[in-house]
Amino acid sequence: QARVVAIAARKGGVGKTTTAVNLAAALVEAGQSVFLADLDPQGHVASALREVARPGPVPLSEVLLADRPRDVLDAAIESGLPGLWLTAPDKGLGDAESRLTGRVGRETILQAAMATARTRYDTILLDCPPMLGNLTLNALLAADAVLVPCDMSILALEGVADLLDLVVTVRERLRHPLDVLGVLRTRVDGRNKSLNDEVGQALADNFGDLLLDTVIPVNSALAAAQSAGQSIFAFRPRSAGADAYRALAAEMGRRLG
Amino acid sequence: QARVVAIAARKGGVGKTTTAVNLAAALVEAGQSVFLADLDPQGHVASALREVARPGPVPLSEVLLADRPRDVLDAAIESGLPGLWLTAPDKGLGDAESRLTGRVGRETILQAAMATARTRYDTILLDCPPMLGNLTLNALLAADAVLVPCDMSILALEGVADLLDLVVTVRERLRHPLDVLGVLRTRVDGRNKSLNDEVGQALADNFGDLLLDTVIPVNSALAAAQSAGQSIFAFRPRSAGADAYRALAAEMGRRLG
Ligand SMILES: Nc1ncnc2c1ncn2[C@@H]1O[C@H](COP(=O)(O)OP(=O)(O)OP(=O)(O)O)[C@@H](O)[C@H]1O
Ligand SMILES: Nc1ncnc2c1ncn2[C@@H]1O[C@H](COP(=O)(O)OP(=O)(O)OP(=O)(O)O)[C@@H](O)[C@H]1O
Ligand SMILES: [Mg+2]
Ligand SMILES: [Mg+2]
Repeated sequence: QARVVAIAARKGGVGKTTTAVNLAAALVEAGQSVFLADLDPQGHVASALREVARPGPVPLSEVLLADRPRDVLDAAIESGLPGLWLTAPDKGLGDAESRLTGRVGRETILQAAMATARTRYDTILLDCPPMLGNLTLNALLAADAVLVPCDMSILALEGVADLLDLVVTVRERLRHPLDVLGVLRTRVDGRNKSLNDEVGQALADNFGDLLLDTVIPVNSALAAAQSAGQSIFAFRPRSAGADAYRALAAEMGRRLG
Repeated sequence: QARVVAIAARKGGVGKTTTAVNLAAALVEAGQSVFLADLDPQGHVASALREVARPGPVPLSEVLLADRPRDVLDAAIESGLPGLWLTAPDKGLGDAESRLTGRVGRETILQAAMATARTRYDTILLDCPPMLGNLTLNALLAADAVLVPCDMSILALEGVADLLDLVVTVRERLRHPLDVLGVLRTRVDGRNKSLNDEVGQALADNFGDLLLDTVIPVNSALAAAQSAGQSIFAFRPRSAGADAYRALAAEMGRRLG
């Protein structure tokens, strides 16, 4: 059975997609088979892996909006990296976000569509849009654990609390046993010492043992890899960014078993 | 009559709120009266201006969801800066995003609520969430022009095209004469020369004369000002960030008259 992790944060630009893509690639490098589903209408998973934006067999939004239960694997496409499967960019997810509102049991559609996928992969990652709406909710209900990237800003920190509140609602009201894998500090710029100390202290005070040990530094190779449409491991395997995402994959293994 | 400018981009973290807050403050410094409405459920306008998160008289979401036409000024609160009025953080905007879907004429609710405000201020700015949904649509229909921040990344650049497509739909299908004030390059890091050249070239190729002359550099004072809850002009008036946002205010004046 696969471990399923949602990568979610309401704050925009904190590194959700950068984390989803490079964590997936790190797990594949460590020998795992990985399925990375992109629940964001921006469709940046495929651009970050320069996957030809060829349409998948079925867009993910069609799986979510189907009248009868579908299989998320209908939307799976092979990436250029052996062992890593993706979903194609799907602008229709923007429409699905609002159309899901009226559906009965709208939160559990993706969960029901993942039964087969869970038997086919070692790990499934779900990249979420910067909003706590129906798409993120579907990811949380389909996941065993949630990973919350947070950059070193007071604004991003505020958003983490909102997400953790939603996790409590998912556990209590929807009775889904969702773990918090942890809060991942991202885009940490060694030069901004006073801001890092201030926000770092606030993060420790607010989230204490939820903070992951792994910290992702600001590393221009990560942004350049994205522009080149490659994972950091294909683009610059001996960079600070590559080391950090390998460490994250290892920490995830330790925490989730 | 006020000039109304929406600050919108689907891509998260490109500097929409940083631009909204500091452009507003630059206009106030230049002697204008400004109303800055926060259409993002994150509510970061008030945190960036350390406005005590006291509730407004009426939350903005209540104005948008009212059965009969309301006045956006019912939601206005004074900021700490004379001449600048805001709306309070309103998590209810998350709910409003999906509830607006079913309303007749859902796109023009904010536009109708702004009639009085347009006579009271020199400029009205509308900060948008990182999503091309009902809230951003309401901002575009209420605005005379849209300002599109874009950081130096291929991913952000892709999102600009989506927004410009939406502008065409707003003009043609909804018959609203919306201008594009321009695409604003943000978070430009002088040290990443090759990425800037690559993305800069792609921006020029794709958006040519829509690119604003003003460029916002990466400036840690902007992030630190936000953490301190101040505009850049209160926090560090002689910084690169302050200069850039003054230049933006001046360029806006030239382009919009
Ligand atoms: N550690 C890092 N070092 C340098 N640049 C980074 C790092 N992490 C992310 N970035 C850059 O920051 C920008 C935002 O990252 P990304 O798109 O992954 O965030 P996101 O949370 O997925 O955004 P969105 O909210 O739009 O989905 C991108 O341009 C990316 O290249
Ligand atoms: N020019 C800049 N220099 C340095 N930091 C910046 C700059 N512009 C924005 N930032 C920082 O980048 C982060 C993202 O900026 P901001 O929150 O304004 O973007 P946004 O587009 O409003 O995000 P969202 O999509 O979540 O609404 C913030 O932490 C902010 O402090
Ligand atoms: Mg993303
Ligand atoms: Mg914002």
